[in-house]
Amino acid sequence: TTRSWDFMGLLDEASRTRLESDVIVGMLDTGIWPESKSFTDEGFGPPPPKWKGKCQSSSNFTCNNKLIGARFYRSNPVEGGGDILSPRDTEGHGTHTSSTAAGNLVAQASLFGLGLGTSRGGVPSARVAVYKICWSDGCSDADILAAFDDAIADGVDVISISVGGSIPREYFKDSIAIGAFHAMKNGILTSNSAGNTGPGSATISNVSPWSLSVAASTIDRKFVTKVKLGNGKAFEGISVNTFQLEDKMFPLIYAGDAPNSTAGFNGSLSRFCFPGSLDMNLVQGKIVFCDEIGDGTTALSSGAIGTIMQDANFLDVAFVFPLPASKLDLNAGSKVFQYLRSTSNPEANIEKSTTIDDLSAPFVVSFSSRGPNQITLDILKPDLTAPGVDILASWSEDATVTSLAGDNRVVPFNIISGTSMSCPHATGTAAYVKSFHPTWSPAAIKSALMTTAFPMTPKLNADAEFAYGAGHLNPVNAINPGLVYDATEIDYIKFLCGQGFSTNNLSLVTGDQSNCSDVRKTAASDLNYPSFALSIKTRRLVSRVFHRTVTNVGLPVSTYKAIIQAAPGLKVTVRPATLSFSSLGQKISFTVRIKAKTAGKLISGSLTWDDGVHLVRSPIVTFVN
Amino acid sequence: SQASDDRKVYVVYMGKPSEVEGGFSAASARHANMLQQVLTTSDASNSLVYSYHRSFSGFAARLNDDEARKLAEMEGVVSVFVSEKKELH
Repeated sequence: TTRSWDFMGLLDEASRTRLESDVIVGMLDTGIWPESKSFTDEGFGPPPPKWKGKCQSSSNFTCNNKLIGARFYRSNPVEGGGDILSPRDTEGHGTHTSSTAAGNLVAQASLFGLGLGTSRGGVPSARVAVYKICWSDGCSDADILAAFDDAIADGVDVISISVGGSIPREYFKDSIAIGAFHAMKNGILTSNSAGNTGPGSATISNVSPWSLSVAASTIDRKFVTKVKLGNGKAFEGISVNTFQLEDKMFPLIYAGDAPNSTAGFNGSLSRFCFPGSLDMNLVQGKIVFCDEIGDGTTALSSGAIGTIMQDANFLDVAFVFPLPASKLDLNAGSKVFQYLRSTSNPEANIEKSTTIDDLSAPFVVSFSSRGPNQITLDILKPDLTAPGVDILASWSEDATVTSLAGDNRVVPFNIISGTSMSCPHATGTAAYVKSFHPTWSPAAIKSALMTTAFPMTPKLNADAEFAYGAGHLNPVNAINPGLVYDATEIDYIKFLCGQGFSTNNLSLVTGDQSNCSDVRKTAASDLNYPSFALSIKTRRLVSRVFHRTVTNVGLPVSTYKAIIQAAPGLKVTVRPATLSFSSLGQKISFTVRIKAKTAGKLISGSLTWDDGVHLVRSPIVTFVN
Repeated sequence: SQASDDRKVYVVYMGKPSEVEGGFSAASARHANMLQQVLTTSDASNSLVYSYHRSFSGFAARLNDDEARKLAEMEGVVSVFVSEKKELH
């Protein structure tokens, strides 16, 4: 990416090369475009000795010392859709996520000049192993599990999977949760996208406590596309428009005035630019004004030279279209409509996009899935947020910019949005932390990412922690968290016992004689998690004690004091309120008593351990479910 | 033929690989044996899609609902679920 890592303050450090080169990032996605400059192996030595993976190479696909592994998984027969039985990415998504997590530095990267800069991943010197699980018809559970089975055994250090289902599943009926559990057992953190079904409440589907669930937020670069009208007025829309129209005015037509009546459409349908609804004879060579955002294909296939759309939604993300396009909010849209109705020869032009600084960044984008977690209410999800809006990263040259009919633009870099894009930022950061601390457990790395996150504000996201979890990813501080909330397999087993899983099933999962009657069943609120969530059924006063243990990974001798922030209605007491450490690795337990009377939907607070050097911050959330 | 048409890919999750898991051939043979006990019309080798054995144990197979139910009741099985499609985010 050309901006997001700088936005988070992670600058290029050449001296990191040797440490990072031992880290292997496993990407479960649509494969990879191996010829991308993001994956050349100049300066890379042979793979680290721990690597046991392979490259399913063929006549036109080879790995190298950067891209050290590539496999593909396809349980159903390939039936068209442009799929090829190869790790080669024909979609673009996997190339984009891989380069975001661990791509090389590539100078002069841009999409037709947009987003120009030096592209890089979070750990440019790390190795990449790709596991192609997604095809034109989706990503099947059977293939996902096959990829996890291999990736874990191959020796990857971090797993990234920007994929999810439509609804949350019970932990051992969810392929990603199962795979991530066994990854955790083997010391591998799985970073997982939260989903794109926001902003509705309880829309997040990837919720296992042993994986990291990543929401998507904006960066300070915003793509805007100016629309000029024949009356001299201009409006700033949101899109990524790579096209440069001639510097002249083009006829403008309202889609509602151009129905394809021979196909049975009237103006009340064509105004939305539904497929097939426009009369080619009326829109040919014109700019079409639509009353709803679409993908632009209707206008393009009808012969329009551009489209202006008005929509109340998606005002915080810029999409790419296969023709000159700009999306206006309803205020600007109504002005365009008034102009259309005020003259017999309306005209317009759509300029190529430019970028502006977005001073409101970061905030969680509207489409990012929200908590609460519907499988375990008392585990806060998402865990944190990371850049996922208008991200420029590498692209497959076996795909086009939009993959839509009529789009012939083949590019080495593309700009797209999604929690798919935020997830590999967290993956890259986890790999970055792992390169400094190779022995840290997945839970410790996850804790480091969460407790060092930049706090965010409910002023920009009213659903607060349900949008951003612990806050915004902070790679620079994540390597030095001071304290970590560690957890091992047995802690998750106790948690699962508390969730009602049977001894029989759990002993199969662990492979030992784990018995829920022999271990203290852990309430979800007592899992040693780096955040605190208390769900309440009624709006009466509720009190609960959370047990936690922190491990000192900061200064050998240090004293941390508890700093509590709590909104009205929330009372938080920490005992002891001071933690004194005398050695590295020392563990100290404490309790957090939360008393809450929820007047509204959610009350936020936080616990921060402060030793004068480190701020170890955990969000506290109480909510009525 | 109709029974075959009703078949969907199911995941049969069996937890950690056992100590005697062996390599792919051993795991695959064991999973095929389990399958053969529940299959009514199909051959296990045609039904088996994947044998998971390197990092955890289990398999994916083409089954009808009845066969899946029988597998779910077998010893050593943690869960059985239809292999659904997830989406890119």
